[in-house]
Amino acid sequence: LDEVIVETAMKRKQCPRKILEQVIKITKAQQE
Amino acid sequence: TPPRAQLLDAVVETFLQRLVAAGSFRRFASCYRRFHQLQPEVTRRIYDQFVAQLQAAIRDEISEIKAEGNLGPVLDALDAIVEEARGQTEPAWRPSGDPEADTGSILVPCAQQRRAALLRALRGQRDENRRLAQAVLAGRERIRALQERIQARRDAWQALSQDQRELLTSLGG
Amino acid sequence: SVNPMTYETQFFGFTPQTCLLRIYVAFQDYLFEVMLTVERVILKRLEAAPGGGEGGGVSPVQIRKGTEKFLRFLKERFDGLFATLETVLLQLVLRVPDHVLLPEDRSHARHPGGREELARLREEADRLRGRYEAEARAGRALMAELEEQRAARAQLEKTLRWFDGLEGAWREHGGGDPRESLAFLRRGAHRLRDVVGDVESKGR
Repeated sequence: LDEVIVETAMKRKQCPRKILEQVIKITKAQQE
Repeated sequence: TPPRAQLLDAVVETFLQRLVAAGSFRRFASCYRRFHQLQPEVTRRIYDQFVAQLQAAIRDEISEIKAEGNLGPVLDALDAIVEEARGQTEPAWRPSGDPEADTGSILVPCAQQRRAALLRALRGQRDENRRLAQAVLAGRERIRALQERIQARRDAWQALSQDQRELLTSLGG
Repeated sequence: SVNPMTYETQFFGFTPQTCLLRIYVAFQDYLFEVMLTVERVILKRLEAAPGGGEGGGVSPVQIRKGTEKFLRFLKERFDGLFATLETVLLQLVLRVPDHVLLPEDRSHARHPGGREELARLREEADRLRGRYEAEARAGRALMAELEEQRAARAQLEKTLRWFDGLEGAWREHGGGDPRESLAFLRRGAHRLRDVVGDVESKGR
């Protein structure tokens, strides 16, 4: 349980920023 | 509330004090009664050593955990984050457990920028088209004028050639 | 029901409960270790004393009993005190207060209706993109017509130059202005015809 909690919490911390970075890349590519 | 790092130290110190108070020398001596009767000073020294070692071991452990998790600066950072939220009363957002729903808010600023960029591009294209449309209309006008001039020249030449033919005809007679 | 404290874990990188479990186990181990050290020192003292352990009327078993008694008592108090320490740490130190949002989640405060707002923004962006593409097509059509106009104008100007050339050639061969020269011819012709007419009438 502890590992799952830590893993989930780390995803919640890191993934949004990574997703945002990817979406920005995609958006820029689309605009170009 | 005091800074979290200080609170952590204070809480551990209180724990230690109360633990030592609970494990008093009197209690210690009563558990080793016979030995204490035989060697009271040694018993006292052993008890003092016991307390000193236990306190040192526990304080070292806390220091080690703080160093390992970089807990000092992390707790200070949390103090700062809480301080920033001072005045807030409503419970703040928390992850819903649905990552897609939670990611929505993160992407809103990006989507707003995209919309703004598209609006700019649309306005730019519209202005360009307005300019182009005027150029096209002006161009059509110029072409119409050229066609009229050519028509006029052609009519003039045709009239001329008609006159010529009439003249020749009349001359021919 | 276990409160997994995932939000705190998101901040600290570890679950507060695990941290406290680690502290509890470490403290407990120290307590046992120090007690064993105490017992060893006492037994050594007894051996070193005149008459040795048994002679002094104190047996290792008695010492062990004393150790267990003291440890049992202390462990009981230890657990009680640690429960208080745990509560304080979980409530006041290793906790993100309910009204606090972590920096990486700040956008949720700015855009509470994230999912719906994002969907609306995406729809609007698609509409805008459609309109932009329509405008871009119109722009390309206008550019194409301008290109055609350029060609048509060049053609028409070429025709006009051709006419200019025609008139130029006419002038070059002494014809002057075509219309004037034709008028001159016509006048000449009329005069000729008059003369011819005149000659004919006199001849008759």
